[in-house]
Amino acid sequence: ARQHVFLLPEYLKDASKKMKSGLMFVKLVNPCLGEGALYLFNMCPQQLFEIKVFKEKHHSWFINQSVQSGGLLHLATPMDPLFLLLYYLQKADKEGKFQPLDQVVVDDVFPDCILLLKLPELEKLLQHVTEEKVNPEIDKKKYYKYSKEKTLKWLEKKVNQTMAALKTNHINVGARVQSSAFFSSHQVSSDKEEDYICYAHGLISDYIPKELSDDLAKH
Amino acid sequence: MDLSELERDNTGRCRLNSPVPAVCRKAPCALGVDEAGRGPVLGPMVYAICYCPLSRLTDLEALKVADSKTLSESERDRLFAKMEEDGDFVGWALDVLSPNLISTSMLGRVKYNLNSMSHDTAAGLVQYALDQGVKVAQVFVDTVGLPETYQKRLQQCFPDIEVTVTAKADALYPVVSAASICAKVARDQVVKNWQFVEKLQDLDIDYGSGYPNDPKTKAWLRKHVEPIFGFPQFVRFSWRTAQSILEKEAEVVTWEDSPTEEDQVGHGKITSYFNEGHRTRPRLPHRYFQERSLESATTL
Amino acid sequence: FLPCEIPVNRPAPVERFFTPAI
Repeated sequence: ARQHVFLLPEYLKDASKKMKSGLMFVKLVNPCLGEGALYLFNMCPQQLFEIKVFKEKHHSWFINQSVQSGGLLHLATPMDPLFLLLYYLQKADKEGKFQPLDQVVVDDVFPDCILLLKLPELEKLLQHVTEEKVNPEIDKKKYYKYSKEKTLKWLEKKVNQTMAALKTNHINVGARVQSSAFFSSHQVSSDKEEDYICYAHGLISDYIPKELSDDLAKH
Repeated sequence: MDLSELERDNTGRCRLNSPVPAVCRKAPCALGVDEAGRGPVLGPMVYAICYCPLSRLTDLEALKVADSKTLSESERDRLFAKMEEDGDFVGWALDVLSPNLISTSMLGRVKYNLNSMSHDTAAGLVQYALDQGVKVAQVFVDTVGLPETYQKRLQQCFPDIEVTVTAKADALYPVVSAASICAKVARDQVVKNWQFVEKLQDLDIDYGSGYPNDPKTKAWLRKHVEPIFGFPQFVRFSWRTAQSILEKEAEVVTWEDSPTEEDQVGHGKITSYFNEGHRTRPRLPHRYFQERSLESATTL
Repeated sequence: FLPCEIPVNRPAPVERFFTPAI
């Protein structure tokens, strides 16, 4: 049987002990490309993890008394679920009206997207990227509409946080010539602010559709 | 012969020697070089030197160290013991090259072949005798490869010594035959006491002579080939016999510098370098991920 | 983690043949 090697945050170790299906692999949309991608969903507390895979030629694993071909290494890292919600809100925006969330986050290709509706503090999250309305007569239900202006503000915060993290972690954002494999002990201070902004924008753009990435670049 | 160092770690090389007889530091000596285990696909190759004063060569001959090839294993053991007893005028030294050292040298990225290994080992042992203060006047060596090349090489190393490289030197010179006995005794002992680090299950040690054409040896190799790890390190992986069994029985393992198919096939047509028009290239992950060979997982 | 591709998934006597060294 195939075996996989996973790097997970320590605190997930006994997730599957707490609840039967404590940790689940789900196929959800890749918000940048619209295609499918694999995620890990922790049920309690609900938390979304993206899964990146380290893939390089000429690797394999010895796992206990067995050999596993491929040498893939899967890494699960927490991901802001708002990137996924945003994808659906933008799609629904074409209808130009306020809608209840459970009519927005539907996807017959990736039906597990309804898990996103169970996220704690969902309403707080949505305030970053939507206008909302409550309909007093009917059911006090909240209705949402994608707000480009709020979203760009939210993304700007993301870019700034990312820039700070790039600096703290001495990530080489300069010209590609210096391979990141050669970590210079002292960060090459020649990396200009501009490089950090472009690099951070590029990273964030891996999680949003192309069009929004262009808007963000202008913003 | 105390081979305990080798029994502790049999993956490298180890040098053994007798005490240097005092007389060998005063009188001009003859020194013979020979090896044992050059041909087998199993076990170490052992290089040995044996030396004694020129004036005592007849005494050495009297020990009946005739052409060692005619001696049985037990006769060699007895003669070696006798040489040890008469240690007041005979000295010896050995260099045991483990099968792992032979394999890794011959298969290394920079090839170090068996002849070069042999020549260097022989020269190393002669140098060792000189460093111990032995007054070496003449060296006799059983040839490996072309005698002329080998002779020239050794003579360059030791210009003040009269070097004779010849085939069948062990039948011509008693010091070479004595060296050959030392080498064979050592190799037999190492092979007999081989410690398999691989903790083999159902290990049978009936591997015959160890020579590639010995049916017992071939059967043993086929029985002990392991599809992922090849063989125990007792085997010389660089031997054709071993390699052909690996090619049949073992998994194909590719390394970064292994020649790949496209390397072999050669480059495609020149037009293959032109991009096919406006074909949309799949959007690549951000360079942060590319530089770390990371991509989004889509399936498990 | 091996620097070579062994293109199979199978049992292997790893602890008998492979002595990890730092």
